[in-house]
Formats: sequence, C-alpha cells, structure tokens
Amino acid sequence: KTEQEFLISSTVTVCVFLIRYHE
Amino acid sequence: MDKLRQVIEEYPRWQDLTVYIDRIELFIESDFSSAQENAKALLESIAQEICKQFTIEVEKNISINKLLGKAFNCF
Repeated sequence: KTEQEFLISSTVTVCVFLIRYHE
Repeated sequence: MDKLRQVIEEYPRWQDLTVYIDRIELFIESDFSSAQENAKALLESIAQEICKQFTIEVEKNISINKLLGKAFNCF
C-alpha cells in the first residue's frame, strides 16, 4: 500500500509542479 | 490531492482535471490499477495542454515519457 500511495502522490506532485510552473 | 485541487481552483482553465482526481480518490482503495490509469491520464492531459499552449506538435501515439519530456522542454 505504501508503494501505491507513493506512486500516486509523486504523480500528483509532478502535476502540481507542471501547472504551477506553467502558470 | 488537496494541493492539486487547490491549484486547480486557482487556475480555472485546468478545471476539467477534477474528473481525474475524483476518479483517483474513488478507486485508490478498491481498484488500484484504475486509480493508476487515471493518474497517468491526468499527467498526460496536463502535458498535452502545455504542449498545445506552446504550439508544440505532438505525435498521435506518443508515449507518456516522450510527451512529458516535450512538456518539460517547453519551460
């Protein structure tokens, strides 16, 4: 479960980064 | 996930992405592969939008890795 959580949370972090950087 | 929702609220043009977040939250406990698929689709959608705004051409069947590479190169 921890690995799954890590996978999703890292994906979401990249998403946040992309949007913030783009804006 | 809350951080992403917050960012999307700040920039309404990304509002369509909430569909993916809702799905990820829905599936994360019960069906991880669906949650993962939606996380991938979320990333893909953001990368596509960034490439579009920078008028970067994206091949139809481009891999997620290449697509993300192109999006990062826009910066």
